[in-house]
Amino acid sequence: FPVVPEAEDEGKTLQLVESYLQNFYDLQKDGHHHHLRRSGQNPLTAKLKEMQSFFGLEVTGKPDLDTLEVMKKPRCGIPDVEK
Amino acid sequence: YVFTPGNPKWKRNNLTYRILNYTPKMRRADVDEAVRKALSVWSNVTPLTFQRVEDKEADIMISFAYRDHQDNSPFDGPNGQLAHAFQPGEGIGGDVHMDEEEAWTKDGRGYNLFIVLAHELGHSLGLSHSNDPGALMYPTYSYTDPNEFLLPQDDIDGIQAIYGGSTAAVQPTGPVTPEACNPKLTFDAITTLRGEIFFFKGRYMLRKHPARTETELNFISLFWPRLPSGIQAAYENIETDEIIVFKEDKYWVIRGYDVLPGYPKPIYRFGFPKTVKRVNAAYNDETTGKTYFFVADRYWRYDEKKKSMDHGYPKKIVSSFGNIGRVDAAFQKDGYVYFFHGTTQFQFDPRARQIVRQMKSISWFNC
Repeated sequence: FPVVPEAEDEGKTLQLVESYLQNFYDLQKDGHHHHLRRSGQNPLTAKLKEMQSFFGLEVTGKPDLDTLEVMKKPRCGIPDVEK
Repeated sequence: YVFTPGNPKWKRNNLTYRILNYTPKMRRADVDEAVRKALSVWSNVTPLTFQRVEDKEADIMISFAYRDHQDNSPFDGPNGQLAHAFQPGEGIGGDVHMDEEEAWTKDGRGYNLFIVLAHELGHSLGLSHSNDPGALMYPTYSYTDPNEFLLPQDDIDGIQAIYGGSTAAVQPTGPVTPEACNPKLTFDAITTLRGEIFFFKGRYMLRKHPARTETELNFISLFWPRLPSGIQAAYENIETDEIIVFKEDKYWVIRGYDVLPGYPKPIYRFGFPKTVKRVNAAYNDETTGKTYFFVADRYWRYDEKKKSMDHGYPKKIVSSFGNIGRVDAAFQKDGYVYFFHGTTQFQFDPRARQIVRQMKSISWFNC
């Protein structure tokens, strides 16, 4: 304490990314907190890539600015992939 | 387009719908009209018919709902998730739920009820989300003037693959989303804007920033909701930091994200004769500050400081610019003028007064 602003942002970003992928890309809510920075193929990264591919974004597996911009757009509540 | 997994579809073409409740944010008549228009988007291109019923179960039950409304998919308050719908089937199948906490409207403010309803009804009929950015079944909201709305070809192909074509003698077609590297791509208008280049096509604009390799595709309405689609000519006045866009006999002046109040105005304010009904292309010469307007096979030259057409115009395009034919779109960059005619692009050197290169129309998109 105090929280490092960047760390706080990352917390918010992670929350946005997780809830978006749970709502629309069938990311399982398994109680484990995903880490944005862990290298390798954690479920969140795989789902993030799936979402980036669907929207024609650059597939980075990272919540870059373009990806977050799309996640913040108002949208239909139906998932984009089979749930 | 994508079918809903399991390919659910209605076994009958004559479906019923019922409006269970209304949002206090719109007049009831406007909600009824939005529902009717949204249903006609799909009935116009298929054999499907929709009959309104009251006081009994309908195939498609339409309602406004608040947060947790007992369907295991609670709404999330303003913005975010706007609505959802259920695939064809008994009971809740086909039903459409709109998030009551959204700012529903019948125009470009808030969220246009017609547009969102039309999208959700696609789900009610068996379509899933499409990854075509121009499709109605694309997951994110984007506004289109309901009076100009045409069901895109991607959605027509999808729904007709489920229910077959329309009973009309002529099959309806819809707009196709432009692809930057499609060699057949032509443009309605092109302008520079603060160092970027905007290529207008139908209701879309392709945006090219010199420092980015990829090209961005957006709806014109994303930046300028008050502008129509089908812009016919555009140019940037660097002195005033404005772009001026033309359609038919009207023009708009834009500064940044704002269409200036009091527009559109008649093009005759520039000094065109009444015989001119539309402008095909325009560019502003960054050296002389003169603006060149191209109409059919002639062109005019306008003095932005004097705010009047120069004498001695119109002149034949061929007499000053060579064999470039009719001009669809034009812009100037780094001293050269680029003329677009169909899929051909001519690079013209105004100092040497000659065409110095000929390219494909899509040469700016790093294909």
